[in-house]
Amino acid sequence: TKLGYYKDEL
Amino acid sequence: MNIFRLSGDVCHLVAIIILFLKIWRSKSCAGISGKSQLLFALVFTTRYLDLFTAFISIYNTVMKVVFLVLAYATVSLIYFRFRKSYDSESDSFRVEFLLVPVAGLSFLENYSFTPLEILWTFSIYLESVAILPQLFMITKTGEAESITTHYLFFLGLYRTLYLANWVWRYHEEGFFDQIAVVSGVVQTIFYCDFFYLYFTRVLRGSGKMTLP
Repeated sequence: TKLGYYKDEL
Repeated sequence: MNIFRLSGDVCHLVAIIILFLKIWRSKSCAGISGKSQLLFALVFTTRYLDLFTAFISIYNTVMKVVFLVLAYATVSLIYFRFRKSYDSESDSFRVEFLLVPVAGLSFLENYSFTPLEILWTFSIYLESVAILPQLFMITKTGEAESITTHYLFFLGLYRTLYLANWVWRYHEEGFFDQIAVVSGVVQTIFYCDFFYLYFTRVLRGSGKMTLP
């Protein structure tokens, strides 16, 4: 599982 | 994009529009916490700085601009155009008790120690607590107009739908954003008490929501 962030979210 | 994400964004937009129109049409911001609205404007400002650095999609850009414009328009209605109706006595939550810990935490717990990342993290943490001055104000005055409660309902529903979106994306994409998810859970918890009152008092009754 990748840890990361959804930069496409608002 | 999935159905939870899209409906979450729509709820968020609906909430912001409900509040703006309520103030605009009644020419009054009575019962509305200007501090919460200032915090939300700060949330959008610090999160959407990537408008200048990255292009994601037209949808993404348009929504970010709309949120920013509506947030500042709402703030200006409260603090300038209809400031006579602003109840600063009841809006007495000390925002520094939110801003200082949130700023500190965003320096300590972030994905990378760069200005944009720290500001993004700050916005995520701040959003989870930004509604507290509004909830505090309702607790203090003991009542809220039903239109204000509809605003809070859609605002709470938005982050609740995002939780479903994150579960969906974890299963579909194997991706997990711990900062957003933990903050989103905290944010949703703050609305649970309100949701209970909303369903038991506002939807079944009529008019204002009064607290026991």
